[in-house]
Amino acid sequence: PKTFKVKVITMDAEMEFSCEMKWKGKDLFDLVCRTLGLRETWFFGLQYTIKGVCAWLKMEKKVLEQEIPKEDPTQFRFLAKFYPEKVEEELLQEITQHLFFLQVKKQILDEEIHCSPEVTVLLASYAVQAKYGDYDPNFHKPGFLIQDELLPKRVLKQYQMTVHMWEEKITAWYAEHRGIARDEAEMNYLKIAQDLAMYGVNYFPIEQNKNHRDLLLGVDAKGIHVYSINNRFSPNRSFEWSAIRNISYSEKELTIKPLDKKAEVFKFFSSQLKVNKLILQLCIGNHDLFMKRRRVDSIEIQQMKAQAREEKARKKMEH
Amino acid sequence: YFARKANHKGSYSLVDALKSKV
Repeated sequence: PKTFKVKVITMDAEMEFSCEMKWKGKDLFDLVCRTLGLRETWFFGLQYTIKGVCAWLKMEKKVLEQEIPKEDPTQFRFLAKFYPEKVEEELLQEITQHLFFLQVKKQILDEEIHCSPEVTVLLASYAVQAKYGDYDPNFHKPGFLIQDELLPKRVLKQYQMTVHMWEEKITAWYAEHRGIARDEAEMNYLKIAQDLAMYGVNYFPIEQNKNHRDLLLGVDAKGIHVYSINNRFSPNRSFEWSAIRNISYSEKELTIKPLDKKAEVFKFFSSQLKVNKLILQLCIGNHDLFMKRRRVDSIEIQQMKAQAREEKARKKMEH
Repeated sequence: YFARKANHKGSYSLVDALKSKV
């Protein structure tokens, strides 16, 4: 059969695949997951950028029938599209935890997730533990962290401190983590990161009245939130998934109907129809996971949880 | 529970989605 090439970029690798012309998004996605050995596939997606807007490859539609960039090979980013409510309960496989760790770390370093200087230092110390293992002053001599990107640029600029002073600060915490294995260190990182206000939120500029893009809409694992444009930390309003009846769009307008029929219907405009489609897609996916978490685990999940427990116990013994 | 009426319109009923999964 005729094929076309795609390049898939994960948080730590690049892969090339030959796809059959008739393949749906799901065929490519499944192949990537199999190649990575990833079973917790429901958090992830294949992302691309078209005309400056982020989009996710649709699973049920043929790859070539989607509005993907015309390049050879076509590039996709394999990324977490949805986030768990509690990392420690939901992320079971080590590979899943590792991919989340790398993605969230990048978001924090790129300042897409705001984080106080104190917390960034603590997070950096867990990242160092994950990378270098236990601290050994004979081996980890001053300057050993110089090459590593560990703190957001904003934090580095905020203080009059040399790189060596930062290294000392991070190392003081790092030395405390002795005995923590790589996967544990990454999980500790995620447990702290998940409490940051901007973690796991997809933000979209919206306007309630035309010509005033004065608000932000945030979609996350718990629901939909509305923020002032200059405050991404605390929403003015929140709609939990369990309190929403219906979400719909028509062109650029989007409507959220609360379950409580007496409550006010929330209407707003996004920048383009494409964005509304993306918002609805994220709402459906997050709501689906929200329902799944509140049901009895499937046999597959039960097995994975048992396996993860065994694996953890085995590692602890080895360690 | 997800309906696309035309290419520029879409609707998702969370209530129906919940009912269908119970």
